[in-house]
Amino acid sequence: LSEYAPPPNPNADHLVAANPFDDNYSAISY
Amino acid sequence: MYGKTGKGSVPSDGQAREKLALYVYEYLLHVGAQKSAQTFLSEIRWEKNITVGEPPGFLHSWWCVFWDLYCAAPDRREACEHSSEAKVFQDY
Amino acid sequence: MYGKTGKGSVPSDGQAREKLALYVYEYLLHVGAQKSAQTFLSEIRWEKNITVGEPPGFLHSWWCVFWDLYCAAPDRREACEHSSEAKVFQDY
Repeated sequence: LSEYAPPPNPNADHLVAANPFDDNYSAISY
Repeated sequence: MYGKTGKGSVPSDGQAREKLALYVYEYLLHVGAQKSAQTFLSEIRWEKNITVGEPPGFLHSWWCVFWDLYCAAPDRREACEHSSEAKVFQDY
Repeated sequence: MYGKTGKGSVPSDGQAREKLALYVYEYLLHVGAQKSAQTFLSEIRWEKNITVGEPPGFLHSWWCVFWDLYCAAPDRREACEHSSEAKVFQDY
């Protein structure tokens, strides 16, 4: 993988592709 | 600023790369490229469970706004289609 | 603004969708997900010839700028890492 690839193990077990402009974004994304 | 090739990367770049991968995965699913989406996860070695949002997904929504504004820039608007709102925003 | 689901789509939306597919393909190649990139083209039945740009590519570059600015917004900057340039830009 190149230097531009995402970190191999993201820091959350469960990732949520939520809209970052949603009001409760920070709560649901981590 | 926009041509940066990763040099002088900013503190948020690591998180930005993670978010972009997440939204690209969601985009691939929503455009019907399921096999590509699964292949992508295994190639970046993400064995995580992922919840995706409503179609068309955030990357698509964000990109349409971005592309409209990009096309409405004063030095591009003659060549690219764009909305009047984007033109007003740029001129403002 | 970012939640739009294509309603009231703007003139550039058609072109935006095609460009997004192109730059997602370029992104997949530049992160090293070659198999996913090829699978993506075949799943969306893309026939045109593609010339990709320099790494990291247009989508990655713009996304990192966007994410940096997003994180530097006054109501988010305490919680998110961001560059000082993005903070100046937001405050300006």
